[in-house]
Amino acid sequence: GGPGPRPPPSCPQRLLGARERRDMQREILAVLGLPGRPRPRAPPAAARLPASAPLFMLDLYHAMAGDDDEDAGPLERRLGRADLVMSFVNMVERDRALDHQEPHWKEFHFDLTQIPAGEAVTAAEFRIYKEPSIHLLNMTLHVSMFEVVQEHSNRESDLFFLDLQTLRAGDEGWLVLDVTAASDRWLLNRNKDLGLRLCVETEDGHSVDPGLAGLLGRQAPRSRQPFMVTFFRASPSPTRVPR
Amino acid sequence: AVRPPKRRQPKKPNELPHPNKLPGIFDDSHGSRGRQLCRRHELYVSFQDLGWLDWVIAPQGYSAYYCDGECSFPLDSCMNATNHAILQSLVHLMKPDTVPKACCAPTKLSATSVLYYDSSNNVILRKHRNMVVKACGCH
Repeated sequence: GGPGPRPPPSCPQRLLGARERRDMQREILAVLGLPGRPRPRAPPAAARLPASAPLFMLDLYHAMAGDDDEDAGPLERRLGRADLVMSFVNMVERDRALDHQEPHWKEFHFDLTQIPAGEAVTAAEFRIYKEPSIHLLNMTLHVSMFEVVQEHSNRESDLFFLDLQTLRAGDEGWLVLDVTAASDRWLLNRNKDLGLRLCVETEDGHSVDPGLAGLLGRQAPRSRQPFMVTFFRASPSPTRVPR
Repeated sequence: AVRPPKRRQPKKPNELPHPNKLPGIFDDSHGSRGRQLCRRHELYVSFQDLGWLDWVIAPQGYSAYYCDGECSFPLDSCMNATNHAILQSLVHLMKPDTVPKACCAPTKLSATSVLYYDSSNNVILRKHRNMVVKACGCH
């Protein structure tokens, strides 16, 4: 209740027992918007190397912490509207590689059950690292991203176009593909994984294996593995009265 | 006889208290009625003390202001209790000797951002609005 005058120092301040302290911590976590105390799986020693998602999120954290500066870029503006940014690292990668006939593609499946309920997605992007391709010198490549809406055993999957980026075979760096349009379906099919399909074509329409184009998948070093980032706008949390 | 219409009290706007209407912190520390006016202190909420650094990546904690003493604008005069006030009340329960109860209605609040791992090792960045008290009603 309200903060009446503090008890006189003579009044014995009872310290909390272990269970009460745990209750208090749960209360504090609730104020921080957390259902409970996360217990991340302690990564094995080898996995302690900096990974792509935490490195990127730490940059976002510094950008969000200093979000007063006027010359905010597109990312900062996207950040300004977000209350919650989540990077998804647990994915299953499927490769339709060279030994198959064309078309070649890579698919990434993300577990959607970890997406917090009640949050509105304001933006989502898929980030994949590209190295210079030694096979397709000086070619222009078109990288397309689709959402796998429905898979069929006897025919091609139903796809929903999300984004297209054009780059040079010799380019290097993070390629960012906008997958925001896929989020409309997330809230409807939360129990289904989100499948994203990546295709690469040359100027004359030939399908290219994404690995040959220099796009790195799960086999890449940890700091260059692909991941997805989603920006959420929290629903206004109800005001709470101190107990 | 028709009673004169009752003069309705103008509805007091539910606004945050204006800092200038109060004896400032530079006045004598004992107000008019000899009470101990509350004074402003800095409170550091340490995630290290809470034992959370195994899943919180950044920051190590955050600092905010709090009032200590008998204040003129108690928290309950302001409907929307701030997250910080709730947090301070809870930390007070855990460390009653070092952290006083939240007592004052804030007039300036800012957000703090927390970067942490969830139980599936995804990395999450969450902005907590009205978490840090920058100025309060007594000062």
